[in-house]
Amino acid sequence: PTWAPAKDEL
Amino acid sequence: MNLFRLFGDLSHLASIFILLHKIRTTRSCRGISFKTQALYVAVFVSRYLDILWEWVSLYNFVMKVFFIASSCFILYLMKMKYRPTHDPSIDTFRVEFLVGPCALLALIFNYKFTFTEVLWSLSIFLESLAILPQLFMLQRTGEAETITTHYLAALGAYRALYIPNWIYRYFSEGVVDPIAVTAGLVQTALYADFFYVYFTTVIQGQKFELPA
Repeated sequence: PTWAPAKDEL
Repeated sequence: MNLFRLFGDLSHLASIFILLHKIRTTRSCRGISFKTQALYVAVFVSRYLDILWEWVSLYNFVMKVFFIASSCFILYLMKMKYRPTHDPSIDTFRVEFLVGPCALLALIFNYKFTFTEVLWSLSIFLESLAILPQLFMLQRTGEAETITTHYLAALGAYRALYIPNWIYRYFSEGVVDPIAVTAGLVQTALYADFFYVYFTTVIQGQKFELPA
């Protein structure tokens, strides 16, 4: 998987 | 957006309204940890201040504004309006033992070593532990008003529902946020004991009481 921040989450 | 995340957010929203309802109807913030509420203000301000420079969606914007505003409002209610109903002598968790390690973790684990990214990491770590003063207080008093337990259940369900959301996103988008996931798992685990007592007492119509 791509390790990335889920900045669209709260 | 998937249903797990939507219901998680709605649960978070509900928890705030339950807490406001509790304070309003009982005209008291008895049983609520001021330290936990203050930590949530720190969490939301440090994480959601990105509304000033980042646009995700209207949903995201409105929710962020709501959580910053409502957490500040709750702090105001506790510190000003209902101040006499708050007893600091049972709200004794040492917050510095929690902020310190979180700050250290944020400096080590972040997506970029910039001020805003470290702040974002800090807010994630801090959120996972912010409930500790509240749970500590519950442990000390050994019991809680039913409405307070509903608040805690809704708050705990929010991050718990994010876990299936992350699994779903892993399969549908192939993306994993290791910092949020790790902190989210810790956060949910902290509620395990509370949830056990909640489901075996409050849901059965009994009073929430911890065994001595």
